[in-house]
Amino acid sequence: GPLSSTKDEL
Amino acid sequence: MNIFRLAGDMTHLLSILVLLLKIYATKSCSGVSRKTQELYAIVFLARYLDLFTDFISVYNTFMKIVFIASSLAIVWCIRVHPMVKRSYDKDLDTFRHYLLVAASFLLALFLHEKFTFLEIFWAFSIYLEAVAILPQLVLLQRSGNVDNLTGQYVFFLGAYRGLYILNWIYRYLTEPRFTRWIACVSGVVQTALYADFFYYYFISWKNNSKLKLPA
Repeated sequence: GPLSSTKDEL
Repeated sequence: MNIFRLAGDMTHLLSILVLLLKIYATKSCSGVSRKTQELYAIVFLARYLDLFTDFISVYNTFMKIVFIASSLAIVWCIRVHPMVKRSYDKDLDTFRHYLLVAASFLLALFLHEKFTFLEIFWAFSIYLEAVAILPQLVLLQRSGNVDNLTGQYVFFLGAYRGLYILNWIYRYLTEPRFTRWIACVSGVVQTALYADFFYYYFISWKNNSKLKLPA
């Protein structure tokens, strides 16, 4: 999948 | 989510609770750098701009709100609360922290994942967090002996990003496409800045003596 650009970390 | 990241977030939360306890219990911010607290408030505000647009999880949103609210509350305490404000030692807290803000923002303009508003502010917050502890470390060196709660605050604050490094190693090994170079490199630099503090903190713990950083 695409680079996980969503920032799932704090 | 993995155990390293959860432990990191809980350690970060603990550092904030210890600092709040110190300020509330002693009604004093002696030994605490207001500038580091201001830098952390900027870090959270710049990093969590997507608070209302990107919903990741209840945990993620809740922790973001806690970090933003607590950092602003601490800055408010040190700047406004009459009892606490009086104990702030501005002659010791002299680090030119606006230079750290400027340098981090400049670096973010050149080094980011995507040239978008959110990504540049996210990279800015990552770089700024890496150096945000500098005013506090300089203050500790100047203020001689460090009270226990302030020492524990700095210890947990440094430890949380160290745990995040373990989280990034774990994710790199378990998730095929995980790359987070900006956060990883910055996180290593951030944790390295605590190296001598960790050393003296360990010595004081081993000898059961007062924490003292050499001037």
